[in-house]
Amino acid sequence: YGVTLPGWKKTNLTYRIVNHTPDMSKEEVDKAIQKAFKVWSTVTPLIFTHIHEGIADIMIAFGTKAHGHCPRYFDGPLGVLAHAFPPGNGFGGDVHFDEDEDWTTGSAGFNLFLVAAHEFGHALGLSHSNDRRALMFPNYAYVSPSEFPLSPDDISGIQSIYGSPPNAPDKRPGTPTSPKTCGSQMSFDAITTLRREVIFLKGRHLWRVYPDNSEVERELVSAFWPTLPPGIEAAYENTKDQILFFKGNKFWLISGYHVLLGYPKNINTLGFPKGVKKIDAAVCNKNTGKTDFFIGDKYWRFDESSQSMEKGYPRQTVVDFPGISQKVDAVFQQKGLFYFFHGSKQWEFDPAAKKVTREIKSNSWFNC
Amino acid sequence: SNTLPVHPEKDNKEEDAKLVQDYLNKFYAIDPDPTQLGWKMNAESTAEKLQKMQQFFGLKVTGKPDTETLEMMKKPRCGVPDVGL
Repeated sequence: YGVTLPGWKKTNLTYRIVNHTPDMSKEEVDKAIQKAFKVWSTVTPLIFTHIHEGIADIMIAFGTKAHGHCPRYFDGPLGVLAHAFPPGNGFGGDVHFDEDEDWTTGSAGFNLFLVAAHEFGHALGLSHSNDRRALMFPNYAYVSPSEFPLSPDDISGIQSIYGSPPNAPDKRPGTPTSPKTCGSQMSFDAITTLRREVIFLKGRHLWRVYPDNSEVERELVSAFWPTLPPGIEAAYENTKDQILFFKGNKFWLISGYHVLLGYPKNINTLGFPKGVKKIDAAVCNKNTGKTDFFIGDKYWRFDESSQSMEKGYPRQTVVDFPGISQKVDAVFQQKGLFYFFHGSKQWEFDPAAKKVTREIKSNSWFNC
Repeated sequence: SNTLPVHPEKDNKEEDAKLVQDYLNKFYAIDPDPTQLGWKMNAESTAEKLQKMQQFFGLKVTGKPDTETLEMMKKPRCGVPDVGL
């Protein structure tokens, strides 16, 4: 990412839509603009207020070719779609759209929400990024509006100017403190591996643990995957370098930083019967390519290669995993062994010997 | 009729040259002009600007307007310069 310094010296900013494109209804334009500002307010302390007269910090207008006193001009259809000015007085922060383009709410023409979100990045102090996945990449690329358009590069950029949103822990007095990983009662909602890391999830937080050097990093889930809800209940890394996150009867498929299109999906697309409402825990056995889903005192087995549930399930967990008799909060596999978590305890289980080898505290991975 | 034969190839070349020049002047030849938030031209050569653009987009840095570079220049985009800010 790149920044133009300084950013705005205040977090409450006003915007005004001076005129509207006839390509969309007035409501659609207002909604697209509002949604585009929300993209940035979600990951920063910034608050945007829509005013309808007078001078706003960010003046928004549609024009063609040479327009008003703007030092830049537009070039007719295609080519340059819009431009914006870095924070400041006068033109500072203003955003102009080329009215010779076809502005839409969908994938035809140019999606006003996406272009506006990009230009507002400039109006807030970002310059172009050469990261092709970034919203601040100069060229237009359509992304389904249901997918959160900011890449980590965009989030790092804007947070380097304005910081994190106020609900990030330890930033504001009185904000809820993050759970103390070394507290005696520490428990986890979900745990997954991600290549050489182990990611522990609880509420809005995640911890990235590197078992080889017991380094721990704490983050907000939304800093990585802004569209994931807090309170993920189960997660696992599959055989294709992807992670699946589960909450209620929905699941998301993540590849790198992106939530893949078409997600969340309903868990019954994996083959669960309608009666199954949520998943407690899941783990993919890297040696067999089979994923076990734990729900209550039973578990289902899913074949990753055929992408289908195996017959003969569910089975009683304790029958096939002797010693694992409690509800499973979370489970992951490390160096062939399984680690089952319930509350503040975890059990190391050897699938080859079919027996529990150790009972440990849940936060044993945190170097307490 | 006695109209001159048109050389589409020659036309294309001129069109491409104009596209390149226009693109580089708009997005890669700019220095900030804080007094009025506009942009000023700088004196780098076309090849230097072209290399900068190719580097920014992760293209092969040839300093020449090859096909891949021309295709990138034809994509719809934001009017803010890529450098200088």
